[in-house]
Amino acid sequence: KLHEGQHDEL
Amino acid sequence: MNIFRLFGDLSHLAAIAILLLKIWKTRSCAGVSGKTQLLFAVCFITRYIDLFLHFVSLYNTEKVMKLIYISASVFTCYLIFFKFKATYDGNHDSMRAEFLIVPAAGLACLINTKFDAIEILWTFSIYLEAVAILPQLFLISKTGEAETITSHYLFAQGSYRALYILNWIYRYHYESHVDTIAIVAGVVQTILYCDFFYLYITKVVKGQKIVLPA
Repeated sequence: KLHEGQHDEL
Repeated sequence: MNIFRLFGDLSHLAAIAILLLKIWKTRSCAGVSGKTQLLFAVCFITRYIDLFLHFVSLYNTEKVMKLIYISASVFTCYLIFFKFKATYDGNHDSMRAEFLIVPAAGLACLINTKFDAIEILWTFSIYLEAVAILPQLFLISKTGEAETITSHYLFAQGSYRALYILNWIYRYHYESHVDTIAIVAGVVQTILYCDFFYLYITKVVKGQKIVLPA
């Protein structure tokens, strides 16, 4: 699960 | 990574390549909105600002893609506003970009996941991207037509975020991953293309040109 606010998309 | 996001990114790359080729080959940016290209460049720079802050070695494709997006969009703006400036249709590219930038910036300060600089810039970039195509659609409605190659560019550009919606559905279902701000903005962005998609599928696919009003 991504931590809050991390965006892993372009 | 899933097939929808992969094809979404490929469609986005294709759009950028089609537009660059059109301008470079025809040595003209007629029918292309310089404002939309500027807004896209702003979107990429504000979204990928981390590349400039803590530069990490280009160890994965994502970093390379981000650099390609930034450099290609800046180069496109250079072609439009400098190299082929004489062919830039400034009179028809008349939508006020400030009417898109200011609300996107304001909304990014109001609705975001975390009130810190990087996150606000990312949110601004997402909101701005949703409406960045409007000057281009506005220009086409003013000139009343779109070159076929420009229609292909718009189709690829619109398809990229439409495919991302499928990617978000996939990730919600299989990874229970949700990025609400990106999803809402992506849906708005794709809805703005609906009219064009209809014209593209009913006309361009049959070899006709898009002429407005339809």
